[in-house]
Amino acid sequence: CTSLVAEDVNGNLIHARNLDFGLFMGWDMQNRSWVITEKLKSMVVNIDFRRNNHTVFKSTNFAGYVGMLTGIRPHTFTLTMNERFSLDGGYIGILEWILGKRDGMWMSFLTRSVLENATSYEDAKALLSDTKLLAPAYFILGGNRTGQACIITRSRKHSISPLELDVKNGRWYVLETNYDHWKEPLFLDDRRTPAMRCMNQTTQANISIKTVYDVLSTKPVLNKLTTYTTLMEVSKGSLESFIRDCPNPCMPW
Amino acid sequence: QYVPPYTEDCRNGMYPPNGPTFKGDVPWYTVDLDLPPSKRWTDVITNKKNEMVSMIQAIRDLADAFVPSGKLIDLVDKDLPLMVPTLPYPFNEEIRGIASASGVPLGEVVLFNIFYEVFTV
Repeated sequence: CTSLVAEDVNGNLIHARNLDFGLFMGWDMQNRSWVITEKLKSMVVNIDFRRNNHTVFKSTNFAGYVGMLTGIRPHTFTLTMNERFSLDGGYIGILEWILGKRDGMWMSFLTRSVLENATSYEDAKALLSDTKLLAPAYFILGGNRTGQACIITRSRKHSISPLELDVKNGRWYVLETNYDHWKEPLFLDDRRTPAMRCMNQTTQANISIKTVYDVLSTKPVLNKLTTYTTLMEVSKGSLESFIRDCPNPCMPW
Repeated sequence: QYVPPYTEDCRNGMYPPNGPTFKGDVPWYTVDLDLPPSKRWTDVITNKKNEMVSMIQAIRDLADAFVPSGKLIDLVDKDLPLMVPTLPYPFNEEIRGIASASGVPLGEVVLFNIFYEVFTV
């Protein structure tokens, strides 16, 4: 996955993501594609969650999955999550859960609760940073005011070295793939470098929904695992998603 | 990470989406949070039942490839439903509603919904 939040020169925040999933879960030699990834593409839906006939939040989901991976609370905040690998992983959380130690939260139920109940960027940030989890994760959160965006790197129990927008010092976007921002990504799976190169080439003066979509359409940021691309603008309360394909030759991940 | 043609120079002019990297728009549905949790996803699942069943079957095939005896599937179908009462409300009830609307065994809908934690294994 690749998630990013960028601030344009007018202080507008754009939050976008590629949802990549299905690694090592069956390779279709004939079509040169991942079996599960192709199945998931047909299950992608946009959902408008309403209460008292008003939109509470909107999301892009896989049908049948009640948790949230991509969502917007219009005019308030935007949220995506990327997978994080750690030896202190989900299997330990599941084991604890089965043994009756149930003080942690399932990742996707937390993101769903945040989108459904948090009423501000700060509120969402606190919940995503402090709630104990069953598995590690990256939460990429955008707010509704200039400078409000961060990458929350979560272990099961802690938030580690959050990375915030810092426009004054030149950090006008934050971008997360699936590696800790203070470490080099695995050289075999470096989607961060090409994505940052394209963002820097675009420059803040030209960043928009369109140019962000260009970045997420550039191989290997776009790869054989990419199921959908979502573009969100908190100030407009807009969310739009597109099913993706990566024509050969294309990186398998 | 510069291995053309698997990587490329920064694209432009890709929006509005079109061409070989665009496989289609995403349909919109409404989930009414005023409905009982077990009824909320009925619209979505009614429309996407076949796709969901097909995806679950692909995961079953994968599980059978790893454990040909079928014991892994048995474990999912027999034991995972026992977890449903331990999952937080309303998600447990929503998962029950999805299983009944789709006809997919409850344990397999649970597995789909906790896949993030399971996949880290």
